[in-house]
Amino acid sequence: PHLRTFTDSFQTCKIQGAWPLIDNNYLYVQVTNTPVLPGSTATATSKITIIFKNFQECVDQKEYQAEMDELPTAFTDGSKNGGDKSGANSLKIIEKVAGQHIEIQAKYIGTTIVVRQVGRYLTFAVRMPEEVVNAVEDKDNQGLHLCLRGCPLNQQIDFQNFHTQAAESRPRRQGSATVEPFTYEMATAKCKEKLPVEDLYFQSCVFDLLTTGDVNFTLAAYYAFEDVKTLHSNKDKIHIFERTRDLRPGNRASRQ
Amino acid sequence: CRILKCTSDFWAATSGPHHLGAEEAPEYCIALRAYAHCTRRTARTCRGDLAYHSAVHGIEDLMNNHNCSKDGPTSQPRLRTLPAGDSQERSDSPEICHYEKSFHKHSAPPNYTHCGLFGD
Repeated sequence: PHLRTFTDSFQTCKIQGAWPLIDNNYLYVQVTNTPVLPGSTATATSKITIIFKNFQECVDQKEYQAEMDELPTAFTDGSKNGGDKSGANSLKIIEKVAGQHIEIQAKYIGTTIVVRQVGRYLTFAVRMPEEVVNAVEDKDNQGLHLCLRGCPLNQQIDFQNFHTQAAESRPRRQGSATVEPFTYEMATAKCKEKLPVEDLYFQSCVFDLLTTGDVNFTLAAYYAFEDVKTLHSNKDKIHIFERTRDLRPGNRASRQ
Repeated sequence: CRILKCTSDFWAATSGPHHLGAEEAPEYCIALRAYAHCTRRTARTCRGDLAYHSAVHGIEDLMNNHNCSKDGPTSQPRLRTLPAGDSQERSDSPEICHYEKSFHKHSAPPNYTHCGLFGD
């Protein structure tokens, strides 16, 4: 999947299996990614687990879990808010489009989470105060959180190389024989319909069409961009044009 | 080295109109432990910094003086700007459950960040 971190780094990652996105004093988010095609390194998100930790008089611990073809409008215990405490309504799930789009508002931590199902796969977006992002007991011993630290180097896909290859080898078809083929021109034309600005959302869309042939990924990129427009606090930084590529050994996965 | 930020956070949590005195020892210990946590986080970058080493020794002394144990809860970051010693008010007020309201009342507006994951 394509990851835009809290520091506006943009990466395309393999990250097959379960990976933590966020882990702080208030919130834990984990995604599970599965290959979009048998034997492919390209994966997409098939499951999202969100745990809101117990917090004072506001909320009990609540877990939300979305899977392919199952986007609930309630927490796993069936409730739609933070439980029985006096401030329980400071956490609530709102259904935007049945089976396609939910929003979780966690007012007690100033956080909004958007989960969508687009095609078969899930997308995730969050707006969170910096102070909450950094609220961890022991920063030095913190593990990997993709939203904060980006993907490890060995999980990053050299998107630029792929992009160049695809452009140079046109009209070569990508993917296996079972995939609906997209030429580079077809992919760019399709993505331009939804994403007129040739930023990294547009490029991600092209990448996804070339690797999978699944036109639903056009919508995934489109909605991801719509979510950034809604959730990002700096309107001048909504578009990103230069992806984070720091593949030198020993360097951090993302530029902080 | 961000030791001064740790120190100012500690002062903010323990001074002001509702300053924490001896009668609020548990709250004071919580603030002290938070201060200790904060200094530990800065240890790598503050090596050799006089203010840092003073703070480390100062915290140790204060913890001994107030009989604070090293293990125990630390104050939550967003609570440190709330008036101290008003746990009853915090418990009953829905304001504590509204981050922006409680934050704006006592501090600068929060900075928000965004993270997203999509596609293949």
